[in-house]
Amino acid sequence: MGKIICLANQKGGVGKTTTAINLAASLATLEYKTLLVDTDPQANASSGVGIELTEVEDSIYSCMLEYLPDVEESDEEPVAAKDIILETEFPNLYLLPSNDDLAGAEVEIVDETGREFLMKKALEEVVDDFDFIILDCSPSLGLLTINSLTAADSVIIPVQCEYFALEGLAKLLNTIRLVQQGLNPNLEIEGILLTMYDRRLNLSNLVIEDVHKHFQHLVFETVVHRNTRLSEAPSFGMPVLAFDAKSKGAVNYMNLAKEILKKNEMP
Amino acid sequence: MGKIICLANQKGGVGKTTTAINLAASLATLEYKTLLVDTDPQANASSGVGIELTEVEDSIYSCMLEYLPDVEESDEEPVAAKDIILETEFPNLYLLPSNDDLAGAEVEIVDETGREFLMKKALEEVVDDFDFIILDCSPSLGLLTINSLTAADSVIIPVQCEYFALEGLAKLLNTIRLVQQGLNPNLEIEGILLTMYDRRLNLSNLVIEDVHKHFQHLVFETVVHRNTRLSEAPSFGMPVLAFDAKSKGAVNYMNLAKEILKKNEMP
Ligand SMILES: Nc1ncnc2c1ncn2[C@@H]1O[C@H](COP(=O)(O)OP(=O)(O)OP(=O)(O)O)[C@@H](O)[C@H]1O
Ligand SMILES: Nc1ncnc2c1ncn2[C@@H]1O[C@H](COP(=O)(O)OP(=O)(O)OP(=O)(O)O)[C@@H](O)[C@H]1O
Ligand SMILES: [Mg+2]
Ligand SMILES: [Mg+2]
Repeated sequence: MGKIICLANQKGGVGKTTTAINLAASLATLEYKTLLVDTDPQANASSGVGIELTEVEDSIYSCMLEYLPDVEESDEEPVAAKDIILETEFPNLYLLPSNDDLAGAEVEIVDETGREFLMKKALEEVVDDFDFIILDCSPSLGLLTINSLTAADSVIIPVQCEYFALEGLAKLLNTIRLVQQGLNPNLEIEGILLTMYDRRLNLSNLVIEDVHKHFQHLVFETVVHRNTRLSEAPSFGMPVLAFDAKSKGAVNYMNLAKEILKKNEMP
Repeated sequence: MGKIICLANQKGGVGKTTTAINLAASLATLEYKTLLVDTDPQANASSGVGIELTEVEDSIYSCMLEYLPDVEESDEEPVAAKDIILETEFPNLYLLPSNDDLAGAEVEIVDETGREFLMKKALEEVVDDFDFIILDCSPSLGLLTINSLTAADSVIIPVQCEYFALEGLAKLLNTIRLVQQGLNPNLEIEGILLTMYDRRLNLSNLVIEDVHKHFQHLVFETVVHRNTRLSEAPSFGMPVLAFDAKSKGAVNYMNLAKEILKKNEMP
């Protein structure tokens, strides 16, 4: 039974996609069969692992449609997740891609009963084929992110070492608590991950101090430093491990993978 | 008749809020009466100009409700924009704040007729009181951003000098084109603003080259450099001009204001 981990934060540009891609690639390198699911219509996770977006026909949304109560009436051909999972050039790393259909998803499912459980249902048929499933979310607390939080076993919260990123944390933790109380009682917080840390900046150090003060038991030991190789790698369509394995970014994300494995008592 | 300029980009963390706050403050310093409208539930623009979020009772959403066809039935007391505009500590700079109500707005107005025009109507009664109205948007192309694009005279597109930010540009320009064809034929592109430029980084230079190659007539001459004073200023609740007027960030945004004034033939 694979573990489903979701990356969520409504603040934009905090490193959700960078973490999803590079954590998934690190787990894959450690021989865990890993599925990266791109639930963001921007499709950054898909292009960041080298998938050509114009060739993607179906996304996770086509699989979710299959579980709508009145799907017989819709002329869209429902699709099983198994049938649209793509291999990447990276061993043990697979992708369930995103495409433009996702942009209209939230408005289309808003009146459906059981709308928060569609992604969970879509992933149920593949969860046993993988050791880890990593969900990348868009910068929002809308229905797609709620679907991801409902499908997940745990959530990683990337927090950029900046002031605005700190502000939104309380609201995100509140949304997670609501999901735990209603839609997904088993949802745990895997951890708060500090990203784009730059030790030369006073602000970076203040944010780290603040996060440790308020949430110390939730914060990962691993801190991801600001590292240009992390932002260059996606332009070559590859995780940083394939682009520059000796870079600080690659080392940070490999450490994060190992810290998560240790915490979950996996070899 | 004040000019309404909206900041839009569905990619997160590209500098929409930083541009909205600091452009508005620069225009205010040049003696133009300026209103900053925070349409993002994250309320970063509101806190970035020193407004205490817990004290905000009404947001732009309460004003939009006033224009719903069946507002008599709703028990929410509609509110006029004039009545909730706040002064900031910065001369000539006013704020229409955000609050949590905005988070539910898109789902609540999705079935209303004329739903895209609600913000335009709400701002019509104050547009003559200001020289400029600057709208900050959330990282999404949902109904609130569509409302902002429909209300605006022009749109500024901040593009971070990073690979993922470049990818989303075509989709955003397509959305703008759709708004111009249907909802707001007068909408112009004020310009594409390159942000967080770091001349030492190869990637930064590649992105600048690429944007100039494809969109040269749309790109502002002003480029906003990466500058820590810009990210420190919001933690003190002030625009960078008030925090450190000699910083590169303050100079960049003042230049942007002057470039926009010149383009619009204003003194
Ligand atoms: N540690 C890092 N060092 C340097 N650059 C980074 C780092 N992490 C992420 N980046 C870059 O910062 C930008 C924002 O990161 P990313 O796109 O992963 O954030 P996100 O939270 O997924 O954004 P969105 O909210 O739009 O989905 C990207 O251009 C990425 O390449
Ligand atoms: N030129 C710059 N130099 C350094 N830091 C910057 C610059 N512009 C913005 N920042 C910082 O980068 C982060 C992202 O910027 P900002 O929040 O303005 O982006 P945004 O597009 O409004 O994000 P969102 O998509 O979440 O609304 C913030 O922490 C901000 O302080
Ligand atoms: Mg992302
Ligand atoms: Mg913002």
